[in-house]
Amino acid sequence: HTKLLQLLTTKPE
Amino acid sequence: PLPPALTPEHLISRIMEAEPPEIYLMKDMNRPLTEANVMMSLTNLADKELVHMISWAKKIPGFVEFGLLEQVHLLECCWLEVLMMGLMWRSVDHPGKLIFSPDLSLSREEGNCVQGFSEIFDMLIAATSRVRELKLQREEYVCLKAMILLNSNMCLISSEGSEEPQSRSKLLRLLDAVTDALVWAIAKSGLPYRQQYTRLAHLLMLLSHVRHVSNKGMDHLHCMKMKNIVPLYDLLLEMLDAHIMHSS
Repeated sequence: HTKLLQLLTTKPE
Repeated sequence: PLPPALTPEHLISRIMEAEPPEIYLMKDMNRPLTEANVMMSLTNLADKELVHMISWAKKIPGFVEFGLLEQVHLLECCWLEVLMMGLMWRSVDHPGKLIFSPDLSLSREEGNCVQGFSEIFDMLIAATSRVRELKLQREEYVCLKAMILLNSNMCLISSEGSEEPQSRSKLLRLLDAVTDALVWAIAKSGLPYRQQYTRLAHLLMLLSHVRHVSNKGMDHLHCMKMKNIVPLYDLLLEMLDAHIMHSS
């Protein structure tokens, strides 16, 4: 789940 | 995980603010309506919606307090249910049609071009009629969607030793808070007390249909992937594979 993890750990803009 | 000061009213307004924007397909639906074209458009749209769903989940109060793996697991379990609930909400004023996006709606007949779709289409249209019949309100809708997320792995979580021990009780507390918010939203309607709790039951019973259609849809998508009918986009593929892995 690379993409999912990446989106979950991205700080909101 | 909730700050104690968060009243049902505040919680609902936070969940309302978390709502994703309308997603457009942004290109003409490929015509003619062939199996490959329809599946291509629907999976393209689903992939875009999934990106917004992650942001939505992160804005549900308490969600980011869960461990990262717990967040992953919750989303992997519920994503198609959440997509379908949104689809039903968008389609509520269009009997007999499914409004996948403002620029992509399909009638039952148009959906028939995809093998195995008619059964799922009919179930979605029937569930949408039930939503129409219940006159679901926006505040109730957003609570139900949050409940789908928080309830998605309730019956899997205890069987997995790797979960942190407080995770389940955190989840239950948050689910209770969303339930309070839903009860508050129903009470606002001014219905007599007895009708308020029968309405609560009717709304929650919708969720078992959503779970059922989602499972059917998941099998269908898996089947389409196996038959190489449609190229799947990265996030959608990841979510599908995770679901198939969890359920097998």
